[in-house]
Amino acid sequence: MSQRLQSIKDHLVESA
Amino acid sequence: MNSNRCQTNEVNKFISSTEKGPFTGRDNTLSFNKIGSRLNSPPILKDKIELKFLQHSEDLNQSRSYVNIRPRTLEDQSYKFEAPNLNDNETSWAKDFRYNFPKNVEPPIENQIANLNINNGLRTSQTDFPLGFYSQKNFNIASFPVVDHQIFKTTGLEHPINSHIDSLINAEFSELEASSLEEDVHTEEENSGTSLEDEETAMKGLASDIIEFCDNNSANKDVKERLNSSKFMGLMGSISDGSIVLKKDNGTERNLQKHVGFCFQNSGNWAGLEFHDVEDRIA
Repeated sequence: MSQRLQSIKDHLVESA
Repeated sequence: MNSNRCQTNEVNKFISSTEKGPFTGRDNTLSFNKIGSRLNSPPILKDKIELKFLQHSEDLNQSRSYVNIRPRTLEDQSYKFEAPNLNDNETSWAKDFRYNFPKNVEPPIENQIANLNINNGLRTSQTDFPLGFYSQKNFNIASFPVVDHQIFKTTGLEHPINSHIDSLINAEFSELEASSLEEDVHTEEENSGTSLEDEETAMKGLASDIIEFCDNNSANKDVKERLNSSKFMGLMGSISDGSIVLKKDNGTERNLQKHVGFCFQNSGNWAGLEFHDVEDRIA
């Protein structure tokens, strides 16, 4: 579960 | 080579040819072809099986690398079998053959019937031949147990799969697979039991990071408002402030699969959509 959230966060950081 | 040509016995000729080594020389090939043509065998093919046979042919002379197989009937009824001659210089093949040959060999039933009708006068008592050989005059190769030289005990050649051994291997494999699956379940239970709190702590930290990141990086006010009103950001806020926690479902009659999901800390109800287990199988 936390891995999914981590991947969402990483994706947000990359997109910014 | 000359001694080969003087041999009248086909079996001895074949043995003396193999003792010289693999069929790579011209002389051996010639004599082998001659025997092959007499037995109406197909021409020699340089395929994989033959190459393996040639490769292992030297082992045939050094050790007992052949095995006896059960009697089989050959189509050539006219070819007369001749036993290896008794002498001191006989090959290991002949010695092993004589030693292992069964004392009382019963020919196939169809041959027994044929002998009753046709060769009744020719049959002699088997006790006259203590070494297990029939007399040459009324013996044909059709009822003789064939020693197959192409079945080796070496691991390099293909063996027919023994169904009994195969079933034993399958049973052992199933047992190992069952124990392996059991270990996986225990490991998963231990891991999920100890790490659920750690997982929840990590989730809280990540949710806070995401909220903070979105606050700081939203391009304009309108986008920021829409983002904050989304279900996702609402869930992140609830996780970060602890109103929604992780809960382990031990499975119900409806959902047999164990899973970890979000639930409201106060009421204990599941947050978001209800979990539905989907059976993992190919339709």
